[in-house]
Amino acid sequence: CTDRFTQDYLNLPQVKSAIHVEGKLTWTDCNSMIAERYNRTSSALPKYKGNLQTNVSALIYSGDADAVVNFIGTERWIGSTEGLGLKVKSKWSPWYGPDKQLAGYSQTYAGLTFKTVKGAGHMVPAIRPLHALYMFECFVYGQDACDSF
Amino acid sequence: AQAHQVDELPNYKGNNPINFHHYAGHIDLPSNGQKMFYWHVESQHSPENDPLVLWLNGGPGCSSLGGFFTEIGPFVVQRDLSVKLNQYTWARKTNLVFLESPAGVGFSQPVLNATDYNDEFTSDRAFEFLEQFTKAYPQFKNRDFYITGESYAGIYIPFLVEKMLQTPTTGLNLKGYAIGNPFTDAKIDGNAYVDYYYTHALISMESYNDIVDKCSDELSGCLFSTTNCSKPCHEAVVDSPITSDTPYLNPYYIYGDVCV
Repeated sequence: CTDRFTQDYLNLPQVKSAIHVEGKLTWTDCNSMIAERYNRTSSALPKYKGNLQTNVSALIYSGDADAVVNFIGTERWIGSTEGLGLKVKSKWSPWYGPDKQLAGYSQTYAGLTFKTVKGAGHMVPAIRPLHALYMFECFVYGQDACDSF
Repeated sequence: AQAHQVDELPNYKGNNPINFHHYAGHIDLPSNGQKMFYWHVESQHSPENDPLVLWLNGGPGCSSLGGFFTEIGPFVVQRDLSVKLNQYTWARKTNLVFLESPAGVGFSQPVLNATDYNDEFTSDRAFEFLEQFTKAYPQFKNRDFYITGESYAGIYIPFLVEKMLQTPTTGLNLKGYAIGNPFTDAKIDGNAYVDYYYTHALISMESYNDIVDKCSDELSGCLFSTTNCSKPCHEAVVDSPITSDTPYLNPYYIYGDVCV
């Protein structure tokens, strides 16, 4: 229930003052009115085709206990021909956290790495904070940082 | 643009003093005067050298401060509204900036005209925010930069990456992006929903076969609305536990408790 505590906290007058929010703004986690108004793009795949042609690295990760935007669909838009159809460079294999526990599975493609995070939901760091931090720092700093985490 | 050091947060409870600086406030965008709220947390390792990382929650319409307090930021709010330190914060070795985007979300203002709520406009304003941010915090000029986020940020981020690649005027050195459970393609992501339920034993083979038979490629339209959904497909979905058992299941975390 940390999302509820967060909402109560951010609406405390002394918190709003500390973070320089003026006036009578009320903070909510999500604004349903914007969600309803928003003209959503049906697919980001055309953007990937250009973005993957550069040296900018990409990590896509999936908490495997999320049904809503789940890893099955994610793997399909990365690897299948109905999606990007990226070629596999390194096949599906387990990855382990600094606690030596199985943290998920990983597959690398040309220009993109896909990892699952075992047991995590939609908000991965909320459920698997250690494995999420490790995965993130390994992505940013590389294998040496991973090894000395 | 100015940097705003966060004044002392109330109800802070911790055994150790805070060993990092953090800043929060609004940055005005020159193009239309939007006031974008951000919270910037310096790295606990080497803030003068570590990369800058932008975090975006999804929705669309959800605040990145949600990600700050429930996922990767340095503080966690407890039941009594005190805050404690998060030992797993991504600010351990990176400088973080959480942006409430688009305007109308959280403390970012104002609410826009409906026609402005689209991904081109949102990514253009996020890009403009980054230009102003590096003016307020010039130490980040030429700094390695990463974009991170989750869910509908699966759309926001590829748009923003493309914008930064085409218009390298922020002064940031874009190195990479990382997206968690990214909504990316309505058809592929939407149609995977029923496969996930079946392969995780949340619906029966009979329900699965019924949905597959009657829905074809239209499933995503039937899960989130009935606009593009045939009557047989709609009935198959509604009659299955996918929709009838939702009060007892958190689909965002199928093994988790439902918060009542």
